[in-house]
Amino acid sequence: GSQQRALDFFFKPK
Amino acid sequence: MLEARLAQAAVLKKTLDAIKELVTDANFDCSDGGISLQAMDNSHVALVSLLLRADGFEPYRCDRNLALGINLNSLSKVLRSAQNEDIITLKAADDPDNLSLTFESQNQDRISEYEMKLMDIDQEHLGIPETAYAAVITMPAAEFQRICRDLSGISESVTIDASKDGVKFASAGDIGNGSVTLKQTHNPEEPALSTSIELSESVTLTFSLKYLVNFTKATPLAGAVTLQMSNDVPLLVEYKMEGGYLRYYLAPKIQD
Repeated sequence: GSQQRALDFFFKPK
Repeated sequence: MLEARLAQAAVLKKTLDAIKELVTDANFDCSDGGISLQAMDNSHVALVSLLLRADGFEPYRCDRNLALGINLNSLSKVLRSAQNEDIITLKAADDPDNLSLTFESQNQDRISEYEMKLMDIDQEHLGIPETAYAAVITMPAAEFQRICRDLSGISESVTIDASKDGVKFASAGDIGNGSVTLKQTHNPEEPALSTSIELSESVTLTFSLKYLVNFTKATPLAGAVTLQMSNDVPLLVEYKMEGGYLRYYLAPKIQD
């Protein structure tokens, strides 16, 4: 199976 | 203050249709460069980034930076009152409570005026790093829409595999499996109907089709769509329109 990753993992708050 | 006049209401109507199911409330950030929006969906899986450049409006005036906090469902309701061919003027004072919208028919025999309440939205902006993507695929927007819709009948997710042989969209689910492979094509008569694949290395990523199907609501905005991918980073789906762009980012799924 596969698990959905969150965007926060890749993009950090400015 | 802000004053922005857009020749075709259709652009704003279609843009709202393309983002309102993904994002509920968002700040429209107005500056002298134009109007932009960046917002994530509730589950922090997808991000919408919209730019309507100042040169897409005539005239455009924005004296100081403004963040217009807007409920997109409310704006969509107001925009339903505008005809596609209407000229739209957006106006807001400095530190505004309301956004004023005027819709003028082409021959100016009907003028509609609406005021919409604004809201305070405390929205964090994410820094999106400049990325040189390993695969850049440009294809007809309608083709991408059809592929996402068809494969969503098979599975919740799609694996996109970009290689020198082409780009393959593959899904496997309870009822079986399916795939669509696109080869590079060149249609000099109709560039928007061509598929181009620029590749520095092969990329394979898996994504939720629910989100991709949602992104394809932007199809009426552009003839072509560009997918940009690198391994282990979010997908960028871009619809370029006259005077700006609508970009979606989608986090990939990872194998357990």
